[in-house]
Amino acid sequence: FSDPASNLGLEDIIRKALMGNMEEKQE
Amino acid sequence: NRMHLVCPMNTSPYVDPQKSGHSIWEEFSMSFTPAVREVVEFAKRIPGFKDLSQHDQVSLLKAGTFEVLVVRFTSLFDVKERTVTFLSGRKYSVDALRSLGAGDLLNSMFDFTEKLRALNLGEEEISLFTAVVLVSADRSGLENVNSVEALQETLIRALRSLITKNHPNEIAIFTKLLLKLPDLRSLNNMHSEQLLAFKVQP
Repeated sequence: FSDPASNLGLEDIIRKALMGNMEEKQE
Repeated sequence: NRMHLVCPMNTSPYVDPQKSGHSIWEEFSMSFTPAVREVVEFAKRIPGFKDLSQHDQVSLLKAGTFEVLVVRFTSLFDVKERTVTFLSGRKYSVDALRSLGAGDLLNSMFDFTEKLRALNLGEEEISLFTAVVLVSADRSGLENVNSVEALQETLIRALRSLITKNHPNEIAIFTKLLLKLPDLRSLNNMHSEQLLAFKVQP
């Protein structure tokens, strides 16, 4: 548990929230 | 065996001792997730943020979300009454939270809130400052530091211009505001330590 952001599952929440934006960028 | 959650991103600092560590953790996660989503939505609206690589967008948000939330939620900290409002809307005194295990981080949050409020910034200024907090080229793990740095400089210039326009006789406000950035880093580090301690024995 060396990464507090990973501890919180923060990256997963952020990636999901960004997803719409990311899909748009990949097009 | 920790029985209290002193972070205001919970509905209450009191934890049902019958609940498992996993369900406490799940509830905590459910509580702060909407706030994190709001930070992501805010980031998407920063001009130029969406042009950064996906990797760097995630890295900046991972590193800076707590700091953004600190700035956004200063309203939860009543400096005069020395209370903290939790998500349920209920207020808890500093003394009560201290007796539940809150330590230096709580005092530092009040200090930060007091100093930021003293600058009397408007909504637009706080919003632009928050963008500067998020787009920091010295966060670890960035793959294109130059792009982040260029955006950061643009945002800092815009912030300086806005502060100069709104407070023509108080240019020191801009300097004071930039000096809040290391304060936020310090709060972030203290918060990370608390999180690590919590997760080890959920």
